[in-house]
Amino acid sequence: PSPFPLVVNTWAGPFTVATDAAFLALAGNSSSSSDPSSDPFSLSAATAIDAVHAGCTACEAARCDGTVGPGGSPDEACETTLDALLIDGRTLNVGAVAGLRRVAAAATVARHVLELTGHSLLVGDQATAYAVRHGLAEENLSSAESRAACDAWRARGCLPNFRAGVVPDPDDPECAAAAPRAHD
Amino acid sequence: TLSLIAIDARGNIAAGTTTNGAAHKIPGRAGDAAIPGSGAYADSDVGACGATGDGDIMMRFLPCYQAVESMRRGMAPRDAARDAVARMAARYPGVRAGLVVVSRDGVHAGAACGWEFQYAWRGGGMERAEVVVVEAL
Repeated sequence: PSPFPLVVNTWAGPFTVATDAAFLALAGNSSSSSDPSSDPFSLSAATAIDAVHAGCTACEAARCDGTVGPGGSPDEACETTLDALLIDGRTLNVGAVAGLRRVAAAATVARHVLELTGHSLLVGDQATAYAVRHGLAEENLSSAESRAACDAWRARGCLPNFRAGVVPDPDDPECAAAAPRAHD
Repeated sequence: TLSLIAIDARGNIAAGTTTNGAAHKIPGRAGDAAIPGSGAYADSDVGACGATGDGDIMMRFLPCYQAVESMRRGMAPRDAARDAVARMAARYPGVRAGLVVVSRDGVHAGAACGWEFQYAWRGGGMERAEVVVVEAL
């Protein structure tokens, strides 16, 4: 039997919501409840890029294990920012956002960059402004969990952060043991 | 971090990422998920790759670009994934990284270092996703 359509993604557990959303998009059974006529990226004839967009969007909405979408991984200032990327393997066209602030639908902004610009990567506040001009809403991306995590991190005597050559030293073994190592 | 690869019925391949990055990062920091070839890469003529891990290190190696280009030069997905991870581990032995690589004909495999990595997949007529556990090199 044909292995296609095929969806493969990092991690398991809560991340299979993305696997299923992408697969169902390709299989023509999108669970999207939006009106296709008003959806600029309608899944009525889903392609691989539609499926990737659907999978990423589902994971953002589900906040997969807290590392995707709003409400997770606060920075030193307690703010949640988002990174996302889409790449079309037919054309090698890329749309991406980095350090996206106050907009939850990062993959959708990346889709706009992919299809509605000649650029590859928009960052920070200007990526936010671009998203807002395309109708996406600004909102606070913090959650009770991210605020608590940030408060706890600030309360520690040593800050297991990403700075180097400073005091407190984030490489101090006692500091390293004080918090799990963060990663992407 | 989610990194996801899709191949449609016509063989078109796409890949993408979405993440809120590393906790307690310095404001303004961007991770590897936004960097083409690092968090994901795809070429419909060859295959695709998705990655997760220590993004500040991984973006220095573009492991997904490396893996896809290795497949273009004839490597199998498993070998391409292991080669890309080994290149990072050789310079950063403590790096945590997980890669999943898919060839254009649908063969997939993973490689990891620093942790046990998992990936999920669903294809053809499968009713649900299956999970593959990848031991660290």
